[in-house]
Amino acid sequence: AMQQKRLDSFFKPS
Amino acid sequence: MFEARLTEGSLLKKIIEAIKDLVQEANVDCSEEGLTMQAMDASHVSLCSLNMRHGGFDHYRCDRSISLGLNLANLGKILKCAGNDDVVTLKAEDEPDTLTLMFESPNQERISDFELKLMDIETEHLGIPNEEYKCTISMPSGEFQRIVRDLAVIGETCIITCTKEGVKFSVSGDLGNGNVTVRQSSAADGDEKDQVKIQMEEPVTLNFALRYLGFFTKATPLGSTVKLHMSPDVPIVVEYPIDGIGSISYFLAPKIDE
Repeated sequence: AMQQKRLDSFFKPS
Repeated sequence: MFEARLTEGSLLKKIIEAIKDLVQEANVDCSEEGLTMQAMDASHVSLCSLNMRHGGFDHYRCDRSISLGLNLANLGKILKCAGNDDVVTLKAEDEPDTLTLMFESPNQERISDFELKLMDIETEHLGIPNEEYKCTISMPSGEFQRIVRDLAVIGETCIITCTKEGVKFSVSGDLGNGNVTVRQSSAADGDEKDQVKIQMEEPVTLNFALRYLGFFTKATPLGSTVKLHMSPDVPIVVEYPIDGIGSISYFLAPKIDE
């Protein structure tokens, strides 16, 4: 099934 | 002291309308360069980034960088008190508890001021790399809004496929399925702002939640053009340039088949 990714898994906190 | 004056005050109304359904609270950072805001939605699936350059304001002064913690729904309520033709001025002290908004009618016959209480907002700031995307699509913002609205009736997820020939938006749901393809305009096709332009290094296909794309299209009144930036397996950027002042960009994480 399609899973909605979260932004945190692409961009790191600065 | 912070002071920013916008002759076209309705721009500020449109900007808040474009953000407030996605993000409830946000810090607006004011510096010499201008205003910026970065905020994620509650589920951390999407992010809204606003950039307003100081040069886009009719008057701009910021002696010390400050952060304004805003409840956007409440700011929207106050901005509703401004007339569409009003000049809007924002003011805050160096260590502000409130943001002052002043509205002036074009003929100066009516001047009002409001104070909005500021909040302490703890937010996570994400570092977004300045990346070259494999596909950049420029299209009329109204066309994009229509596609998102139409497809959302049929299903929850939109497959966006970009090739040199065009961009295909596909959806499937319980009642059936649908596709809308917009093709790259030829140079002879009318107005610049009505054109579909595709810059592509390699074709990209990605899946996105239509619900979020729908939130982003609240920015449609801000400009005639929207730009979609896509690369494989990374968030899409839906960018609305705001003439002469900056832009509002939305990032949305893809849905991935696991």
